[in-house]
Amino acid sequence: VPRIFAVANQKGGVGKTTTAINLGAALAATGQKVLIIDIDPQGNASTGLGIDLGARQTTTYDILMAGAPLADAVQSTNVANLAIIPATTDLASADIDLVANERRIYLLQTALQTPVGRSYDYVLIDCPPSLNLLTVNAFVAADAVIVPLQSEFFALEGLSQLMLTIRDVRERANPGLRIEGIALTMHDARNNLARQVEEDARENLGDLVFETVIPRNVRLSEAPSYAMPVLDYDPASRGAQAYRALAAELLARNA
Amino acid sequence: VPRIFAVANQKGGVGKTTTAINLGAALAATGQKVLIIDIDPQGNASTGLGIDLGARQTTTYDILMAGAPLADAVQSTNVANLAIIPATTDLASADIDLVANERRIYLLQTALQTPVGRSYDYVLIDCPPSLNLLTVNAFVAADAVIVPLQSEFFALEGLSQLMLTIRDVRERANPGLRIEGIALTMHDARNNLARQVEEDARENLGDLVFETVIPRNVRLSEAPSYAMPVLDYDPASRGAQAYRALAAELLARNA
Ligand SMILES: Nc1ncnc2c1ncn2[C@@H]1O[C@H](COP(=O)(O)OP(=O)(O)OP(=O)(O)O)[C@@H](O)[C@H]1O
Ligand SMILES: Nc1ncnc2c1ncn2[C@@H]1O[C@H](COP(=O)(O)OP(=O)(O)OP(=O)(O)O)[C@@H](O)[C@H]1O
Ligand SMILES: [Mg+2]
Ligand SMILES: [Mg+2]
Repeated sequence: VPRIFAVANQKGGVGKTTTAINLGAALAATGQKVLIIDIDPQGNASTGLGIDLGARQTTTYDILMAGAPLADAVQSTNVANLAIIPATTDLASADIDLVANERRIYLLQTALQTPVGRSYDYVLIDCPPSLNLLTVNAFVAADAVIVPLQSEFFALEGLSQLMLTIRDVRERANPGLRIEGIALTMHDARNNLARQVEEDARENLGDLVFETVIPRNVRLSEAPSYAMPVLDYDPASRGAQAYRALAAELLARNA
Repeated sequence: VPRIFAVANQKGGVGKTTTAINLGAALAATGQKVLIIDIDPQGNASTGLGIDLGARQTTTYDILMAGAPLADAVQSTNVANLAIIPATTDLASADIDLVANERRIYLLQTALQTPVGRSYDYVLIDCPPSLNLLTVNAFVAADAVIVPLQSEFFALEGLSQLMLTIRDVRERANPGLRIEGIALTMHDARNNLARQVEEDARENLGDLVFETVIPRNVRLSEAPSYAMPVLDYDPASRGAQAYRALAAELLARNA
């Protein structure tokens, strides 16, 4: 049975997609069978793994809206052991389209409870920058949440609201939901603010914060334009090393 | 009658809030009367201008949901000539709460067409990272859109969808809506990718791209933790200089 993680934070641009793609690729490199589910209408995870717009036939939208089987939407990527369910902008109207569906928060969970869904070791769900129905679907389907946190002032402000929403979903629909870990991203150790955010986070959140810190590394932002994870684009980069370390930490926690 | 700009881009973390606060402050410093409207449930613009959570009595949510008069929600800030209408997380459910209201896309526009709304020279609306009902309200109320664009691959991907939505609103509800300009943000001229994005943007979008480029400057990310715009936090910084230049360019275009 897979371990299912929602990669979520309503603050925009904190490294959710970059974490889903590269942590996914790093887990796959160790032989784990990994599925990435893109539920962001921006479809950045799909693009970053080379799924052209024209190749997104059956998507996350079809699974949620039309009950399409997971197996129809899964596509392989150029990365061994790494598959993806792509997203399109259709997802942007999900909140409105599904408002009359009483089971609207359970749709992704139900789709994953199938033989195909259970055939993976890890499932990573890349969430949009919002605490809307799409992110709630990910929280209901997931065992735990991985929270990328940029070492910036505005990013910290949103954390308490994110935790409230996780608690709300735990009480209403998914009793086992917890935070797997908070991953500090785009971290620049030379920067006072970043060092202070790290200190505050470790002091207040303790073990919830992963040991591994993802540094700001331009190779991470270049890789998606070549439609590959940084592990393939520049395996020796600090970004690649950091995501391999994060994967190792996650594997050790879930051994 | 004010010039009303929506500061929008569904891509997360591209500098919407930072632009709304600092462009607003720079315009105010030239003697223009400026109102910032925070319509993002994260409420970052409200926090960045020192409006504590406990001080957000009448908010954007009350204007949209309960027809509260604009005058009740406007608060002064520590910056001369700069006022704000604060946001709270209540806004997160606006799409669902307003689904039955036929006038749901005109609510902000109607609120601004009052003596108080008309008493400003510039109105800047800080949008959430989404093309949802809140951003559409801003597009219907606005004369034009200011688009912060991070010099990154994923940021470019979303631009065409943003332009489609602007065109859609122009055809359905606001015939005069146009793009005021695209502001390159967090730009690092030493970085190949950033230089290439700037080249591509100017080649493909021409005059739509502001001359002024906002550099990556840590003082911009430090300023909100002191609840002040960078123009007050560090007036000599490259960030402050850039936003003063952007304000001058906007004033010249709208003279
Ligand atoms: N550690 C890093 N170093 C340098 N650049 C990074 C790093 N992580 C992410 N980036 C870049 O920063 C930008 C934001 O990252 P990303 O798109 O992954 O964030 P996100 O949280 O998924 O954004 P959104 O909220 O829009 O979904 C991207 O252009 C990405 O390439
Ligand atoms: N030019 C810049 N140089 C350095 N840091 C910046 C710059 N502009 C913005 N930042 C920082 O980058 C982060 C993202 O910026 P900001 O929050 O303004 O983006 P946004 O588009 O409003 O995000 P969201 O999509 O979550 O609303 C913030 O922590 C901000 O302080
Ligand atoms: Mg993303
Ligand atoms: Mg913002």
